[in-house]
Amino acid sequence: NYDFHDDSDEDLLE
Amino acid sequence: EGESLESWLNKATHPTNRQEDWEYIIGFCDQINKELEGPQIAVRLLVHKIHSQEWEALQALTVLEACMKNCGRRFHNEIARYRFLNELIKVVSPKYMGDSVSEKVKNKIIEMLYSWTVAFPNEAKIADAYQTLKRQGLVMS
Repeated sequence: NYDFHDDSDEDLLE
Repeated sequence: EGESLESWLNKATHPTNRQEDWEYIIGFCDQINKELEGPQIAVRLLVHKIHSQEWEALQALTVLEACMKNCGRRFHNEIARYRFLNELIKVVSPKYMGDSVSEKVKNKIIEMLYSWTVAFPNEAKIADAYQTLKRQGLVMS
């Protein structure tokens, strides 16, 4: 099935 | 039928729905599983509730726990992102919202984060977020 997978992410907050 | 994710979550976290909230919580999870972008939308809605006042935040965390059990891998993928984990860190850390948030909410978040490090040992980002809180002395083991 169509699996829109967006791997973008932010940096971890310190 | 056809209730939006937002209306399910609003009902599940509304103080006047304390008795029948479980019906709304399951309705929220079912709706997530029906929608292509269910997890992405749900996580954004949950963050907004978790940043609200105590009762709504605690109830949103209960909904989050139910989603982790009922919404599968697609939902876990959204939780294991810094984009979401940072929002939990903001609630707990005094550098952000921590000083104005009740201990009950902060402790529940820490407990949930810890349970995810155990349940998902290969999700490095979850472990990183937990370690960040531990380094800041915010985790009372």
